[in-house]
Amino acid sequence: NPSLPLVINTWHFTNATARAWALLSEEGGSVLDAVEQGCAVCEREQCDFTVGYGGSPDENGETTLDALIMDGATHDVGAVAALRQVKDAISVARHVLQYTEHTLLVGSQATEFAVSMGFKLENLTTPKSQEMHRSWKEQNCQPNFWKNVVPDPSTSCGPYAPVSSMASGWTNDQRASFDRYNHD
Amino acid sequence: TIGMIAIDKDGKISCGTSTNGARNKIPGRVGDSPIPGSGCYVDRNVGGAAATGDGDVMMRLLPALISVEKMRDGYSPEEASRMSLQRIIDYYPNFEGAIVSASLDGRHGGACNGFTTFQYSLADSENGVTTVDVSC
Repeated sequence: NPSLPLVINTWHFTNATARAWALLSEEGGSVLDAVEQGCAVCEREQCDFTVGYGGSPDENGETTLDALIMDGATHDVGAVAALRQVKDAISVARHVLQYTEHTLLVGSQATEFAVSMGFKLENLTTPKSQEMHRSWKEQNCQPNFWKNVVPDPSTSCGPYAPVSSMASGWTNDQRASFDRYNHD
Repeated sequence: TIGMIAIDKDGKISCGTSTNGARNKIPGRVGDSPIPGSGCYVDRNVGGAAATGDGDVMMRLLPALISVEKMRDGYSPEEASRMSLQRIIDYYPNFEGAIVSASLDGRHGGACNGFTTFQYSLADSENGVTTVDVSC
């Protein structure tokens, strides 16, 4: 097909697209190389602070990373979730794909795996992510993802405790707002 | 989040995702990005798809898998993207998210819901590196 090779990715992250494209069209890289190195560009550039270190702090102010890589030829998958203290999430995912028979490693154990594979432990917190977390706390922890707890999570920070399903005001999902700068 | 699909000149395909997830999430929460069929999915005989948005919802309805299966049924990447999002919207009308899909013959398309705008990035032999605007 004359339009191939082809790279597409979500959002306007053209530096990532360009890196993947160069690997496929000029450097003889594989499609796995293209995806890994393309996504790694966004991890280094902290694309919109939605990828990589220093973005989307959790309620404790920690940034954790999720990544996946899938090989169409073999249907093999490597993935990491809630990866702590390692910046190169997509490369760790590729190591899961290439060096294990598992699909998904999570949390601190994923970090241990990464370190055993030669990745460096680093602090994923930055002044920017600290400011995001401080601002959220100053706004009474709004928005957040709690429901059916006390104190009222729509006005108060935690710690929270569950309320009975028989209590008035029991709710289903009231989704916090996702947008261009806050997404999975 | 970035979700990417790559197809080489021989039709080999892969996909990947990388994200730091939702802002202010409860510690330990994981979204759709590391879940096959949700954050992204590829099939060597069909094509691939990658999704972005509210990962708590997407991981319940596997939009990337659905889009690839719709392409297998003969729908275009744009149609398949819309249909996979509609599956989510049926349950979550206020869902905020988007999906991009590509078939092995080089066609591509996207769909979105709840965002004011959505762009995806594209590189192919005809256009070089560019962006595509999708109306939500």
